[in-house]
Amino acid sequence: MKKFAIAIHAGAETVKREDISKEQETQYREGLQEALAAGNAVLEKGGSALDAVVAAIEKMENNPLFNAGIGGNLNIHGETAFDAAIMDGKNLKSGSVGSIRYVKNPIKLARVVMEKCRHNFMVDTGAEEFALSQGLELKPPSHFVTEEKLKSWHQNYYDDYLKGHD
Amino acid sequence: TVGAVALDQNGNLAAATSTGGLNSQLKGRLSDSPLIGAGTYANNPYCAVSCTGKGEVIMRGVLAHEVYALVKYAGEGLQTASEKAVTMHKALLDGDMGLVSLNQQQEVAFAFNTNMMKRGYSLGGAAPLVALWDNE
Repeated sequence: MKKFAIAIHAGAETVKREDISKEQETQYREGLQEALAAGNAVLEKGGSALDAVVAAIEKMENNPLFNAGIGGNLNIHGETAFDAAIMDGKNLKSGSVGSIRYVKNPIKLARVVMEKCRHNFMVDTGAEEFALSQGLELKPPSHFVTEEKLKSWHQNYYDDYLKGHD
Repeated sequence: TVGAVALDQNGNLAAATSTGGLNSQLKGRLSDSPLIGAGTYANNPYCAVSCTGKGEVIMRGVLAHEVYALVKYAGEGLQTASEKAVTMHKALLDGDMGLVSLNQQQEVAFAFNTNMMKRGYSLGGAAPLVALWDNE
């Protein structure tokens, strides 16, 4: 039987255990399982590792619990902005995007940069213009901002500015 | 930050990382995630790696490529390489870091210096295993 596997993370941080409720823990675990299932579904059918990592990341970008896509952190101006990358171990091709604000799934844009762009790292409005040219789905900035992140931004503005976390 | 590494049935590895950055980061600040070799790296047959944590430290440590280098050039096993990459420059690169890595032999490694890293894996389509805390 041929080997296949997927592994994921959704952020490392130093937190007090009492700050994470049992309900939150359950939601995190469910979100991780959903992402693994999406990647596994690709691999089981003989799909590529590239397709599997995109499927898993897309699930997590769409999950407001994780710091990517919906639920992303807010910058000093209270805005979301996203970075993403993908790399193919077979041929060392890669695609990266940075500081993008309007693309629903940044990982999909990184993938098309890798496959269809003559550069391998695009940022800001140029990356978004490329997303438009490739027919990727765009969303308004409000799509990505959750009530929880907005509240946290208001409460922790100065502390976060000083220490921060990706 | 979220990340994924995968091995397909043809033996190919891939890595991907996506992030919303830091709370209250300056506008225009880029993270390690899109920097190949820092937050993301894949190279058959050695490993695929995705990182998370304090981006500025991960960039300076070129963390994802460090795992690859330790496997390829120092002959370390994947778990040892992953742990060394996170801990070996502690005095110079002080900050929260975590990573997931995978090789062509279907070995998965997690390494982190925090008390929590949301993580999980599945081998050969088996039921996924997920964990949050450092003692799981």
